[in-house]
Amino acid sequence: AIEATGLHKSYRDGERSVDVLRGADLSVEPGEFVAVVGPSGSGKSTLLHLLGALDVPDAGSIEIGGTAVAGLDPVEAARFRNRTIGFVFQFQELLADFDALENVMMPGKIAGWRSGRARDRALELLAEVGLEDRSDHFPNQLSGGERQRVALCRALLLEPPLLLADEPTGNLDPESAVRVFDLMIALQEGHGTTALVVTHNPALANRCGRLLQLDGGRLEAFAGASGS
Amino acid sequence: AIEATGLHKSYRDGERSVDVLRGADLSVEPGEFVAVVGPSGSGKSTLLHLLGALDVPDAGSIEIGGTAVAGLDPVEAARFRNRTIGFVFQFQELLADFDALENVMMPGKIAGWRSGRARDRALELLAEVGLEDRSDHFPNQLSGGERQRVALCRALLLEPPLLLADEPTGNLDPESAVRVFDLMIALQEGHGTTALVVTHNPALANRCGRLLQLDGGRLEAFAGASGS
Ligand SMILES: Nc1ncnc2c1ncn2[C@@H]1O[C@H](COP(=O)(O)OP(=O)(O)OP(=O)(O)O)[C@@H](O)[C@H]1O
Ligand SMILES: Nc1ncnc2c1ncn2[C@@H]1O[C@H](COP(=O)(O)OP(=O)(O)OP(=O)(O)O)[C@@H](O)[C@H]1O
Ligand SMILES: [Mg+2]
Ligand SMILES: [Mg+2]
Repeated sequence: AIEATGLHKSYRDGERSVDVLRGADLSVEPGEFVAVVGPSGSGKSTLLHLLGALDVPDAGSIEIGGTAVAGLDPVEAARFRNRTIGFVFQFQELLADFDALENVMMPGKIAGWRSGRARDRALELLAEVGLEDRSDHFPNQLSGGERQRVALCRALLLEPPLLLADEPTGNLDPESAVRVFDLMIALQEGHGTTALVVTHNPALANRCGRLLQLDGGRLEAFAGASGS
Repeated sequence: AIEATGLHKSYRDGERSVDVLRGADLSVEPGEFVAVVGPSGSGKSTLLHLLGALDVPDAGSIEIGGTAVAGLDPVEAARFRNRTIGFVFQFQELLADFDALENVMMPGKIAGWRSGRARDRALELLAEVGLEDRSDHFPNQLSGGERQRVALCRALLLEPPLLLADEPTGNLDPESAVRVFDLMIALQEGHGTTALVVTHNPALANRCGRLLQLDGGRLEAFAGASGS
């Protein structure tokens, strides 16, 4: 489902250059559930933005479901993302002028679904994360963890083939975090969804089929609890 | 250091009313390090905003260091907060037009410090959280966990008597989270700072001298891992 080879990404600002990814490779089979861990600042969000066609690598190639994403123009990339990728951002980026239900329904509107279908599916997802009573709240009327759960529902609305989630449980208490992970795993088992989840939570990472760590700008199999 | 009695807080929006705090009491001695846990949506951020004089309860009283905070006018409240309370928000709220160093120095500027003193102290704090190389990055040039660490440094600049931190480690890997907690505990031990920290991380909560949970809109001693 994901084939990424030789990814390089630096941020340049005048003279300084922060070299984040330095030849990262990644191969994920359809239906796999992969966790990515690594220190704060190691490049996990950067990697996810490249995989989600939200940014372009300085070098290297990325194929999602056989489509080369780096070559897409902005319009094609947006349509590809809408149909193929469910993305949960580290900072949820809900639309402030729409309530929770409307935010979750949004990918359906963009994809041209009947609004009845989008609405039913959105309400079902919100109920699964315990937010049926919050559907008419605006983002600034939601707690941090509630916003995070709404963002996950939005990413799952279209039952996308690929879910990319950037720390989807960072603002959740342990029980809510488990329920969110259950929901993602259920999607994978029910629909064969491929998932790549960045998480700092070791308990959740261990529930994933595969565990990778980002170290020195490259991905490698997780080496176990780091000794010092 | 904190005496809060009978706190009530609801959010009203037309007809509906979300009753969040329902008679919460809290008494914290100077120098205590208290953790507050509770499910997502239970009212932890709401409580912290009241204690930090960023919002006003519907009923009840709050004294911080003997000062009744609910009665302060906005100017007095702002000065009180600047001098007395270090606040780390759940969503860090750094100023986008200032770099990390300037953000951390800001409370010093507001308090009238010489900029040399604010700068030295800010650099020292940034180094303690491993961000000496990021002092000239703007917030949108920082990772999620880096922004969170910068926000903590800003809250600690004036060595405030009271630290209120709303999930200060939610975006941090386990090792960075431990370092951040070490920094907060060092402040408490070195300066007698009182700290109230909302956290979802059980390992960190257990390092605090006292553990409270928010349940049904009131605070109570943590009842241990919840059975189901
Ligand atoms: N626009 C930018 N300009 C310069 N440096 C940047 C920029 N964006 C990110 N960085 C740096 O790149 C590095 C990687 O950032 P990234 O957000 O990918 O890290 P991360 O692994 O997601 O961290 P976290 O776990 O804290 O969310 C960080 O050290 C950050 O300071
Ligand atoms: N402006 C508002 N209008 C209506 N309801 C609100 C508003 N702000 C917050 N709420 C609701 O009040 C409740 C408490 O919110 P709060 O942010 O204090 O929770 P929290 O314990 O900090 O949660 P989390 O752990 O997810 O951050 C939530 O259920 C939220 O939906
Ligand atoms: Mg990140
Ligand atoms: Mg909160």
